[in-house]
Order: sequence, then structure tokens, then C-alpha cells
Amino acid sequence: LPRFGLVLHGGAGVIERQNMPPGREAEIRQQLNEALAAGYQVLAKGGPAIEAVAATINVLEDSPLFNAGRGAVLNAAGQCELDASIMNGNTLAAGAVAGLQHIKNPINLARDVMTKSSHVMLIGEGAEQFAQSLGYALVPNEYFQTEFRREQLKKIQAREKAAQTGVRHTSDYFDRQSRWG
Amino acid sequence: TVGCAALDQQGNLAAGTSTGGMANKKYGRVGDAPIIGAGNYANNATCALSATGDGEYFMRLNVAHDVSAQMEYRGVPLHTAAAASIAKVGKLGGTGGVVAIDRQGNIAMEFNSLGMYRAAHLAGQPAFVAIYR
Repeated sequence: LPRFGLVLHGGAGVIERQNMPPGREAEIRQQLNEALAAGYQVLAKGGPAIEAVAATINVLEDSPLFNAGRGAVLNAAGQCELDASIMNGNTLAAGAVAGLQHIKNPINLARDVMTKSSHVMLIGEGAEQFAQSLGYALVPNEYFQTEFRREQLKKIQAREKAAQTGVRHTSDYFDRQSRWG
Repeated sequence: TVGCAALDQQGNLAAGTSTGGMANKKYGRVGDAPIIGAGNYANNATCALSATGDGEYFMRLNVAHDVSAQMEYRGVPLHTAAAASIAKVGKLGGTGGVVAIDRQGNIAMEFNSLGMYRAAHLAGQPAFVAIYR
């Protein structure tokens, strides 16, 4: 059996094959490969699993193609609200953050909560104050927002309004979209 | 949601999950991704796991820890435990999936949705990327 390795996911709410915009599948595969390579390199050099996890997730958070970091879905107010967690299987130490709106790589802050605080989970403004105490620069929420997600939110909210007025869409596409982000 | 589970050359496991949550969410809704034991878990004695899907179901079933607990208390192999936990999610009406790795380098990529963006690279083996079933 292998001495080291990693697995990753980019989310389970994949776009139906027939609805996948041309070229999008190749882009997604390319990004998944890039993320995989980032983590594998850490492991191949004898680096710790926790760093491989962070390196892999950073690539996916920086990509606009996945619902994490840049490219995240929008909440009802049109803002991105980010959550993350990380856990060390050797020490059972863990770190988690929720409701972030201005931290570029949430997984890095989760790791700092784990290693630089006595807590497991910090949320919202408090989590961002903790980040600033560590020297994190805050980014505007617009950094995370993409046109694709704005359009998605518009469709979901139009459907929500229609549902309130009794009109039902037949497609369950929007169900999946709103559930999945 | 994105996630990763890794085994390093010292035999240590780790897992991480990061997400924007659910589109159009209100009232500060939080899903399973930042909840240790629901959307993310790692224990050298069992496995490292990251989940994605309808967060509420993964929270109610503590899916990430559920997989680890089956391995710890019943000696169930990783892929069997992962399949059983995802079946529980499906039984409640939820959809989603998990990726996981154990100390021996066995991996599991269980999901009950249309597909899952997933990839793996184990030492000495070619990298693997897949989207649909």
C-alpha cells in the first residue's frame, strides 16, 4: 500500500453533463489536477499532511470554479459568507471558522485557530478580528463574487418569489442549485 | 464546497473542508463544512475525511465522525463505513458525498449525487480525476 497520498473533492453539486458549458469540464479537471499536485508535492517532500491539505484547498479556494473562497455562492443579501475547518489526525487538534466575509483563504485561518488559539471554532466578526491580530489583510467581499453566482442567485430568488405567488417551476434544477450552491 | 484528506510519510492523517455554503442562504445559516465530526474529521487511528452535500443531513448524522466510529468500534474497512454513512444520508433524503483516506493509504470516494468533482494521488500510482459516476 502507498506510504503517502491524498484525496480531494470540489463539491458534489456537479452540473449535469448536458448543461455543462463547453470547455468548463476541461477547466474543472485542470484545476483539480493543479490542486492535487500542490498537495502531493508537500507529501512527496516529506511534509506534514496538514500542510498538504491547506496547500490543496488554497488552490481550490483561489479558483472561481468552486463554491469556496473566490467563486463562492452568494447569500440572500448578495454577499459571500465563508466557512472552513481542518483537523490533525495525530493530535486530534482542530480549527474551524464560519461566517467570514473578508478572509481570502478561510482554510488558513481555520489552521491558525487550531494552532494559534485555545479554541476550535471562531465565527464572523470575531474570527476576522482574530485574523487581523495575526496580521491578515482583509479583502473586500467583491473579491469572492463572480457573475456566474450573481446570475444563479437572481434565478433562485426569482423562483422563490414565483413560488410565493403560487407559480411552480417544473424543473428541479433550481432545487439542486439552491440546495447545492 | 471543497475538501482534502491526506496521509503523510510519517503516517499522520489530516483533513480540511472549505465552502461558501448554500446559495441564497439567510439568517446566518451554517452547514456541515466547519463542523468537526460532521463535514470534516481526522484521527490517525481510523481515517481523515472531508464531506460535501446537503449540510443539514451531514450535521444531523455526524457523518464524518460516523465513518471513523464504525472503523474504530467495529473494525469496519473505510470504504464499507463510508458507503454505510452515505446510505444513511440518502435514507433521510439528503445527497452528497465524502472523500477519505486511512493510515494504510486506502481511499474512499462515496457519493449519492449525480457526480462529485474528485481526485486522488497515491504514492507510486497515477493521479486520478473524475466528475461523474
